[in-house]
Amino acid sequence: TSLKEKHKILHQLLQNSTSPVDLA
Amino acid sequence: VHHSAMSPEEFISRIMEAEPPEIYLMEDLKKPFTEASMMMSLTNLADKELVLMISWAKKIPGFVELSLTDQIHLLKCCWLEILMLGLMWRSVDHPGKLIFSPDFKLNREEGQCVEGIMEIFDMLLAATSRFRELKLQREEYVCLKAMILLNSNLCTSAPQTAEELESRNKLLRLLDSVIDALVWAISKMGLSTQQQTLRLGHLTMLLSHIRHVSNKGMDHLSTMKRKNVVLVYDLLLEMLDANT
Repeated sequence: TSLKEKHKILHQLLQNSTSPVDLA
Repeated sequence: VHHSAMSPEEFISRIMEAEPPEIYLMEDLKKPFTEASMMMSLTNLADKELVLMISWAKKIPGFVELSLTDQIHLLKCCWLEILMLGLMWRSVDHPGKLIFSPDFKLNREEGQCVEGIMEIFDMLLAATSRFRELKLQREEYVCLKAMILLNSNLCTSAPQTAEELESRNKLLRLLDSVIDALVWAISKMGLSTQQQTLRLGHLTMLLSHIRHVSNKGMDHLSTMKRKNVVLVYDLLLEMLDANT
C-alpha cells in the first residue's frame, strides 16, 4: 500500500485548501 | 519572505499566527464517566484537533516546501506529542487538572475509570508542573511545538533519492530557523547568558519526556481500540494505524 493510500485523509488535508474549520 | 530570510522575531510572529483556534468538545458530558464515555470524549476531541493540526503545520513557514512524503511522515510521527504539548499549555495554570478543552476538564482522579490511563495522566501532570516551574512563555511554547513536528522523524529516515535529500536539507534548515527563534525568545527574558543556555537545555530536555508520554498514550489507545472499548475512526484511525 502506498503512503498516499494508507493516509488518504491526511494526504487530502495536506493537499487541499478547504478550510479545516469547516471539515472539523 | 522565505523563512531563511526571516528574523527570529518574524519567524515567531508567523508561527504565533499559525496557532489553531480554541476547540470545544461540544458534548453533554454525563458524569460520572464510564470507561467508554471518557475514551469516546477523548478520541472525539483528538479527531477534531487533528484536522486543525494539519492546517497549523501547513502554516509553519517552509513546511509545505518539504516533500509530501516528508510532510506525511512528520505528522504521523508526532501527532500525539503535539496534542499533549497543547494540553500541557492549556493546563499550565491549573495545577492538578488537565484542560482538554474549555468544556472538557478532568481531575487526576477522574482517570480512575479508564484502565491504565491514570499513569498517563500523572506523567502529563508532571510534565505540566515542570513547564509551570519554568514559567513557560507563549513564544517558547510555539517554538517547542514546531520543534516537535520537525524533529519527529529525523533519525528514522535515510534519504535515498535526490528529491529526498533535498527535502531533508530543507528540513534541517527549517529546524535551524526554529532553534534560532527559540534562542531569541529566551534572550528576551532578561537572563544572564548562562541562565539562557540552561533554560534552552531544560526546555529541550522536556521534549524527551513528551515523546515518552506520547508512546505510552499510543500503546494505551491501541489497547483500548483492540479491546473495543472505543471506536476509533476517520483521521485518528489513520494516524493510529500508522503507529501500530
